[in-house]
Amino acid sequence: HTRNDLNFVHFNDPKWSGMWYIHCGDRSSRCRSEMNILAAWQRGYTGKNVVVTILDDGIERNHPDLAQNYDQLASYDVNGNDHDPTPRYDSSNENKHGTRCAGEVAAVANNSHCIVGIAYNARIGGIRMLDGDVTDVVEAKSLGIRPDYIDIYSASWGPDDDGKTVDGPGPLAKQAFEQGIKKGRKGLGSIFVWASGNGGREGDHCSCDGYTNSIYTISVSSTTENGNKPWYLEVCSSTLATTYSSGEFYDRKIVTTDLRQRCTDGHTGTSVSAPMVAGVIALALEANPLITWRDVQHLLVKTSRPAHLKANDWKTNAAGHKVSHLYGFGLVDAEAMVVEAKKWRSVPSQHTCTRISDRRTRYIRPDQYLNASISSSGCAEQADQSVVYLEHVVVRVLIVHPRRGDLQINLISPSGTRSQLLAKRLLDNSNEGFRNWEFMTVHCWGEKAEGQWTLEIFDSPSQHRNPEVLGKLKEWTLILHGTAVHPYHSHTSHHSRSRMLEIPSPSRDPKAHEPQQEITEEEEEEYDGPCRTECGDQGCDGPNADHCLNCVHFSLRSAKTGRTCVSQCPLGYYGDVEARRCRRCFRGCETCVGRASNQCLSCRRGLYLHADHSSCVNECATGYFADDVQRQCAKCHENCLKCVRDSDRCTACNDGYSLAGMTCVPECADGTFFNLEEMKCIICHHSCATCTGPGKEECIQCAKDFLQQEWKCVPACTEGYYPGEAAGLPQKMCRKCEENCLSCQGPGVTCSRCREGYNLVSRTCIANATCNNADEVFCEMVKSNRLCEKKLFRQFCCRTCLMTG
Amino acid sequence: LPSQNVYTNHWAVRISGGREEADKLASKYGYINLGQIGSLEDHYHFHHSKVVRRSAFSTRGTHSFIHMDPKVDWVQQQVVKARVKR
Repeated sequence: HTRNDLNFVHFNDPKWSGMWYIHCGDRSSRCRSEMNILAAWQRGYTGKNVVVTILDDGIERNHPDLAQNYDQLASYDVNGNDHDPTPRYDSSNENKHGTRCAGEVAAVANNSHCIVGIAYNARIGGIRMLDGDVTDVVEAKSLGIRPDYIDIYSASWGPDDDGKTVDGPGPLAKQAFEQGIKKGRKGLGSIFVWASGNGGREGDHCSCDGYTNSIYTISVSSTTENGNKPWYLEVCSSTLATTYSSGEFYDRKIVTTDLRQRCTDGHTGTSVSAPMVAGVIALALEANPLITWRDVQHLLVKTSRPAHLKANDWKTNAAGHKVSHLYGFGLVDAEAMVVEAKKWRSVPSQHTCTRISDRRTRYIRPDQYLNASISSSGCAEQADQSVVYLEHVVVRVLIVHPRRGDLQINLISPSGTRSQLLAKRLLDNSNEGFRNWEFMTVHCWGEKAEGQWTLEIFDSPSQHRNPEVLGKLKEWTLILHGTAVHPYHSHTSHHSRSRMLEIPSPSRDPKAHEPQQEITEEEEEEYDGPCRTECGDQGCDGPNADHCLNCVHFSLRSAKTGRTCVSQCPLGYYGDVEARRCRRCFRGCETCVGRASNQCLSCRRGLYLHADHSSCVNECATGYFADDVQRQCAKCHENCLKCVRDSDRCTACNDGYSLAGMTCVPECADGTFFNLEEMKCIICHHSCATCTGPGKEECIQCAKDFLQQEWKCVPACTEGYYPGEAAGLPQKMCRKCEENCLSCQGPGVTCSRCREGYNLVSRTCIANATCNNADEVFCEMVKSNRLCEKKLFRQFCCRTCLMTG
Repeated sequence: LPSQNVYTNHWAVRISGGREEADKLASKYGYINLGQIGSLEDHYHFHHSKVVRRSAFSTRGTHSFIHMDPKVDWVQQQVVKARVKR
């Protein structure tokens, strides 16, 4: 339990007080703010300029909690093949899922409506792809939409969690994942967040879901308010982190946005955990937009904590990480994520080392362990494949078996960490076995790769089987992912390098030290050995570059501070050719042509070169953005007034243009809207004064003589509605008549016509069949108690009693 | 029961030579090219309106000759994948 922190931030959103997983709402009660979201906000991170999309059944883009952050460019309708991901509405509200997930990421804060998203200033889009036949093409298309624009893809779906399905991405979706991590976010890699399964009650195992089980996805599980395992949760070794979600009826639930502009605190399962982590990652990306897809996974491993989460399998692996099959590395910590992300240096490149077992068939005998080992050097002999420090470990197996659900598979790392790749699945009767299925574990993260890896298979028949048919392990492959050097310690060299650039010191040049050991004391008096090649015609009084009496090219530093000869001036200096000296650039310049502030060619870390003035600045001027890779202020697109990270990621537009997502499009006159496909203004439906699209349901304001009814503009209110004033709107609005009333004059009891099966009694509609045997005495009782005046009792015998006088 | 594939009237096709070449091949066999599949280069989404929308069998007809066209590197009729919201 953490400090009561309500006083730090308060939002006027009606459900804010119920968002127990973000803040402590009540001083007297226990609270659970271990996800430290509030603390991340207090550090100033709210997801600004980060783009998240929800792969699901659509997103209600005009929901008051989403409209402001809605990003059309992060959205697409794969099912309908157009740009509008609005869900298909039906009476069962089947397509509410995407809208619910979206709110958790980026619901607008302090707008007096519903909730506050974890990254409440992030851009949010939706990819509608679950409301139709899902195929490999549909999945691949969805995973590859605008990979340079969208930072985070959040998905809360997958193959059935029925405890008997083994399924994953097809060949195209696999390629889409690979493309995303290689090329997405301009080479930094797309971030895919996935909800681990909901099949806990069916004994399902998330290793049988190829999406959560992929190294490219961040698999997220859930815990209840009290840190218990929720009934729906699946165990598995590929889960990376956890968030709070719903549990038993007595556990508090998660609140989020709902279809038809509403809010909900219904059961959320693991589905809400993916967007929660997507929101936390958005905060981290705001803190450091240059982190790669693997950096994000390292950050989660490093910062997630067991907190108060209860599991009987928490263990500390050989790299010191606490990990569990229920919760991965534990509850996400948003504050730790932003703090670490801010100072994070990218981990070294990913290497992959693959070892295949011999092709000897091994029989899996019932109730016996089959152990198969592979000894791995971590591919030390091949520099480009060498894995010393582990990240993900994948085991590909070819197993034939008469009943797949009877199998349990474990992997034991050289350091002795045992991860359960598969638990017994009572409902899985399939005889298909595992045909090159890939299991994945994150439990060895940070451990050393070298040594003996053991695959342990146990077959425990749960029902009668033909004893003559044995399972067989035909082949298995160990795929180790990781780095050749320590992912964090290798940064020390980066740090020392940057220090070296700040204070150039010739003594750090290793070459300068090479001959030093050969120098003897008597040589100090008169040196007649060879001079360094950088020494000029006056020779030297010693073997090093700082023993030169003059220089061929440039001298660096003064005689007082130890002058030395160099062929080129180091960073922070420029070569004064006439004086043959290296002179300091202006403060902040890394390379320059002179000592003035406007003679810089490049800038030191943290500063940006303004090309027009050749000067280094802390912040780029309006119309420019800070290019962190080139370390310069680059021009925004010509239509943008302000932009971030890229010339075409606009945050404000020049006159005559307005923002559509993060693109500046020409402002369209009233009665027209900007069509992104045709890139021009197109006329709205005749019933709209302003609109967001061509349909009659896409009006923002209604045309003259039209009234707003539900989401449409109509010439006159239809049956069951009456025209009324709308606060803040120039035109009238059609409001609903009282229940069962077909026409009315206004609000309350003003009905003039009723629905079939109802009768008009005292301007209200009363059901026909009510109380047709009321006698005089009974009616007297109704009358004396004035029941007909009370709304609750209106159905109660009023009609009959009125008719009988 | 073993899971039964449900075949759709959509195809994924890999063709090198760009969009134009893909359009040509699509029309040659009666398909409509719905464009590149996400960010996968040379992969196109074809649709055939005269093939039944959902079928238990991979349908045969003149459209299936596309499998044999030398300009086509790879082609796959799309199968419905059961996906569940969590």
